[in-house]
Amino acid sequence: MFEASLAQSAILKKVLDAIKDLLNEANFECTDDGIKVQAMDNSHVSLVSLELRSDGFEKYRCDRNLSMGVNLASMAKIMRCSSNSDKVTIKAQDDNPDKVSFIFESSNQERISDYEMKLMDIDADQLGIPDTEYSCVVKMPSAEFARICKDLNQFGESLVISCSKEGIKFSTSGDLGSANVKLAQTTDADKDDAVTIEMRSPVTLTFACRYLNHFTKATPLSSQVQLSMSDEIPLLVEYRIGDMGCIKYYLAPKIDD
Amino acid sequence: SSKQSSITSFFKRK
Repeated sequence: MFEASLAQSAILKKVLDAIKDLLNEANFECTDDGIKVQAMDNSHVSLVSLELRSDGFEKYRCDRNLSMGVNLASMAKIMRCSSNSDKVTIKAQDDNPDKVSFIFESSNQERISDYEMKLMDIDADQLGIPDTEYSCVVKMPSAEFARICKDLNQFGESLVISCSKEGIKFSTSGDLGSANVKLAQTTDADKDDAVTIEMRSPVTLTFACRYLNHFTKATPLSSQVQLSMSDEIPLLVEYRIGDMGCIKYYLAPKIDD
Repeated sequence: SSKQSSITSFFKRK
């Protein structure tokens, strides 16, 4: 038997909204430790790695390891049927289930709804993500990052991110012209709108804006975003999910010919 | 111009 409850449906709704436009389907791997999802987008340019730890659930029971093939658009539709304050319970039989149930209970207990979703057989490879010591790790307000990716995408398809000890610079150019946004490291590091940079060595990388604008769909999950960069390897964009997990987006860089 | 690389050239299938 697999059964997991969250006191508030809001967090799960935001998680689905953060991945449903980038991924069509994914395997939800359920174990004692929690729920993990790892999947590439269709073009194999980006990879999403999601983790929801069991101790972050109000109730969590996973008698046997379980893999559920989920169509994310369908799950997002079901999640949108819940109110943010509803308690949500996910239930599935653990001997190779072909469906999963979602039960939403309103906070005043007057409304209980349940949705059953068919599961799919998804034979997706799992990728090994090597541990990496990044040259630059930048923490910044997630709304700021979302704003930059959205604004600069109007000027060009590619975003050049260069990071040094002075700060982080986002640049683009196209038919319209060019645009640059420079953020200096802030002094007061522990405020929510702080920009902090841990730099081992300067980096300059180029990425396709469209993927970054998919990643920023996770902005409602966290007020901060962390960008980890080293030359010639994928960018890591990380949003924490409360104190129960995180969502990591990896984006392969554009390499000069 | 710059060419988009694939994530699978950095992360190997298990």
